[in-house]
Amino acid sequence: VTPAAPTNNPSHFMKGAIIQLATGELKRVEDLQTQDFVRSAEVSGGLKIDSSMVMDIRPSQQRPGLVSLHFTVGEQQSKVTIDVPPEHPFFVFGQGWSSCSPERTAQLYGLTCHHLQVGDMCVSITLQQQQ
Amino acid sequence: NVEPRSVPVFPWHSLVPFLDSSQSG
Repeated sequence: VTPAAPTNNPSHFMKGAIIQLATGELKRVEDLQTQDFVRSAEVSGGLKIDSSMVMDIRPSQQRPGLVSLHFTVGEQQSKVTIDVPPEHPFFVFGQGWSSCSPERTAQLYGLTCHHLQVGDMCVSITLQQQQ
Repeated sequence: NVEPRSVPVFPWHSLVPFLDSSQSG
């Protein structure tokens, strides 16, 4: 299990935070769209966008207060589990920001979220395999 | 004179998880 995400509230998720895409364009975090991530990965060269499907969501056994998210990642359908705070937002293809606790996400970041569910396909990144 | 306030700008890849698909388990 990957160590928990930092529990301090990352400011790049704060509503109004300015995000720089690989194209150089600047957008607010709440205005990002799926295409922005896909395009940025294409331009960045070294990174690849993966589709990570949420397979299971349950309270973390090791870290009370966090949730364990079980993903299958990329073409190989690798199994990856991460522990995150319930308010941590994930970008779901075609849907936008989603979290296990949209109320807490709105309270802490001001970011409006959908409810993350099993079966949601999240944007994740990995290193581009050298050809 | 008002000091220009610098606005932090974050890179796009800081927003999405790095789930290295070579990981497993």
